[in-house]
Amino acid sequence: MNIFRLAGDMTHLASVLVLLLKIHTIKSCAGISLKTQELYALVFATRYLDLFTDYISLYNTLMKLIFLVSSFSIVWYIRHHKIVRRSYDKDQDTFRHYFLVLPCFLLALVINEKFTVKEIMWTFSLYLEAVAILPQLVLLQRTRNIDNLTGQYVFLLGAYRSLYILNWIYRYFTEPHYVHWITWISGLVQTLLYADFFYYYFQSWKNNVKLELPA
Amino acid sequence: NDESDDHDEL
Repeated sequence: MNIFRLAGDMTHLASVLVLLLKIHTIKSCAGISLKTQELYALVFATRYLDLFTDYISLYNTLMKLIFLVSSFSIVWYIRHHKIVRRSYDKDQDTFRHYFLVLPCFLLALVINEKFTVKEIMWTFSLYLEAVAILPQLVLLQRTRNIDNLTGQYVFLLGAYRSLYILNWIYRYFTEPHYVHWITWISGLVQTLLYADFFYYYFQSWKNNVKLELPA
Repeated sequence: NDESDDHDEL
């Protein structure tokens, strides 16, 4: 464990808690893409299959449980909670995210480190996580006005991915055997997707204006 | 090396 990875995990945890806090306190999911949340729940479900079989550390198991419970409860809130579901804008959240699932699965079948069920599901979760933010970014472009919590949520997610890239660079230089091209490339693609959001986020923060993404 | 199959990152 290195500081970049710990900071990345904490930032990722913060992003999920910010979202849960927003939904739970103001009982609203305005501006949040249910599709992205469903993709994240699928990412965790397929990545943490080894939750009960491979024990790595208490930290690892605990964090996996937190991410699983929080991602599925966010989906539950938006779909079933009688008040929150009313604020879900399904007419705007129209990204056909199922079209992302199949290509990621096929790619995982072709490009993976080992052709085993667990490894293919893990690789699938990596590719899916790389594109899971797309419905949310599309929704932000559409709704234009981004409320603070949603902006912070996407910002924290981007920060978590950026910290993970620093973690991989650190591990590459400190652990001779640590080479995971698949992880690195899909992680890089994912981080690049946030790049333009970051640009507009900092612009609005610097000029102290409301965050707006160009149509 | 068996390090590759156990993914220790979240």
